[in-house]
Amino acid sequence: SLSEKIQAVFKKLRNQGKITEESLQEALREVRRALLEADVNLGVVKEFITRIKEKALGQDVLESLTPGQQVVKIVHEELINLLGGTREPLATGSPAVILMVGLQGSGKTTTSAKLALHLKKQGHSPLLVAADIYRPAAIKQLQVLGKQIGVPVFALEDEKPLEIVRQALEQGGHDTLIVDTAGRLHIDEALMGELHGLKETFKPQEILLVVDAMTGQDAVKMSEAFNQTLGLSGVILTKMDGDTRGGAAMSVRKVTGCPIKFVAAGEKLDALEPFHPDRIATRILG
Amino acid sequence: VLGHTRVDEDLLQDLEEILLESDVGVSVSEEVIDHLRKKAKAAQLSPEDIPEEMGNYLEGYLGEGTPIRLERGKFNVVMVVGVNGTGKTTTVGKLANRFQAEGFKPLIAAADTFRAAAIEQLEIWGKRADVPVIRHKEGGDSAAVVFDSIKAGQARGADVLLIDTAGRLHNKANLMSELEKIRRIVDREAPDAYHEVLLVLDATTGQNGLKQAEVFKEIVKLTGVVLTKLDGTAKGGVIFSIARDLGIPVKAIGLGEKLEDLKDFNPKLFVKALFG
Ligand SMILES: Nc1nc2c(ncn2[C@@H]2O[C@H](COP(=O)(O)OP(=O)(O)OP(=O)(O)O)[C@@H](O)[C@H]2O)c(=O)[nH]1
Ligand SMILES: Nc1nc2c(ncn2[C@@H]2O[C@H](COP(=O)(O)OP(=O)(O)OP(=O)(O)O)[C@@H](O)[C@H]2O)c(=O)[nH]1
Ligand SMILES: [Mg+2]
Ligand SMILES: [Mg+2]
Repeated sequence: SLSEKIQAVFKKLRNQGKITEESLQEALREVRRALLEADVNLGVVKEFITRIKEKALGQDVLESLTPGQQVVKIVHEELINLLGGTREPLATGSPAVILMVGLQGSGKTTTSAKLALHLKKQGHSPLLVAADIYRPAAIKQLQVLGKQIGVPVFALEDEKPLEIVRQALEQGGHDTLIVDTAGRLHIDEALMGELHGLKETFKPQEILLVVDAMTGQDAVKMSEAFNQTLGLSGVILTKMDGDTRGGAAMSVRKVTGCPIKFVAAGEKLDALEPFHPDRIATRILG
Repeated sequence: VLGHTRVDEDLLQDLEEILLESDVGVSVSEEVIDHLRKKAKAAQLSPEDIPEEMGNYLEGYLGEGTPIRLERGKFNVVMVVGVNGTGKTTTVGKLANRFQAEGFKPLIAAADTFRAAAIEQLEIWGKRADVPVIRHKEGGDSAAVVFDSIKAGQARGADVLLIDTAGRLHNKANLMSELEKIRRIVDREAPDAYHEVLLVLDATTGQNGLKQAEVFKEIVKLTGVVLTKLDGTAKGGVIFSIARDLGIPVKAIGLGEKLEDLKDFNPKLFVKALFG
């Protein structure tokens, strides 16, 4: 584990009778390696290491009796700070509109249904809106999921997403609309424009970026692009029931500044949990 | 390379960063940079020599391009496997279309009997490719679909059976043993068939892609990888580790969401795109 490797660095150097800034450098190289292997974006890693080094020197780690332990503690704390902080509830409205966005296959449709079930259990009256008009059987997929959880799904044949959401809002009787959109590349101008149009027209209370936890270095480019076009309000990390370290969480959080609102860890519709920064930090550090 | 007057640690570090940012991973990146460092010294390389040297070394991991090559006049079984959402169903549609165009008589087995509307999604792709789809009802036994599809294929004189399987995380033992069972049925019912078992891997995936390949290889003996979503900005660099550590070649790449968006894997172009 990383903490064992860091301890080993200082133990070896202590046995050589000297703990210097060089030993801190070596410990930081272990941290860098661990974060890169965990898929944290390179730029984010570099900034993080700089912060760790400042803190370590600032806390006179090199004078301490247990420099290894100190460094591990700083890394852990800094990571938890970065992944942040308070549990933010979903925004409300009358009705609240939640827009689900992200790359192809990240888990938007499944997560939309999970979110609907979560809200229903809390006593809300959600409506799922099928605004993916491109993917084969996307509407059917959402309808099947909606039926499983007893949440209505609004869908229209042969209409564009703008019109679908407009008519969904005219339905009334629901305090929250969860709009499932088609997966798209952040470099697809037309499709990003479509999302921008939805945002400008309906001013959603939440725009949630659904991110696959196994995403690698590309997490920064794509989340930055979605954030710049839409102004995200939050992130949902999916497929956390896999064994990926999940460094994308750190990258996306750092680069967008958005809170990670939920973690999805399973294919069943009750597999949605609040985000626990300490658990994710431990996992990323390996 | 531009702006460097000699091959020094600064240049090597810049190159290493390009590799890391392409998901090549720490281990392979270090190996490549070590090679460049040694070669630069031994052969007195200048910065202008570096791109070609690095390109050749990277291509060395990937070997010659190995396309998906079916055997004419034989029964072929092409099974796609992989974790959730990587593009398996879409890739089956693309492959069915390609094989049809190449003069084969394909048949599709809808062996994802679990996920909502998975069968309907595949049926639409089958219609687009003009290839029939064998299906049971949602919630049925996927192994039974595969068994029936092999029988149907043999009865109809189909010469390639494409099997779409449900997405599954490799750390789920029960799901992996379901896949193993499907593989056994194929081996048992079509023992003389040419088998292609393709891991469909999303190019946006980081180092976990290596773990995926390891476990799927162990369970279903992979013959290749289809790297999808390369039309995005992700580089798919994890395939170098997959080649080096597991010897599994990338055979095709997905470049979009339409029927024709599948190409043979070209190692030279792939390496070039890392620095593009
Ligand atoms: N194991 C696991 N699978 C998940 C999770 N979330 C989604 N999935 C699966 O991931 C696959 C893709 O999910 P979808 O909901 O279709 O993804 P999407 O973002 O809507 O896909 P597009 O609409 O094509 O962009 C499906 O097989 C889901 O069952 C999760 O938290 N864990
Ligand atoms: N841009 C792009 N999108 C792709 C590509 N291949 C597949 N997709 C999209 O990725 C999403 C998921 O594709 P699927 O074919 O449903 O993936 P899957 O692996 O079958 O998913 P599960 O069965 O749920 O595990 C869909 O929105 C596809 O259109 C590709 O090469 N490029
Ligand atoms: Mg969807
Ligand atoms: Mg599928």
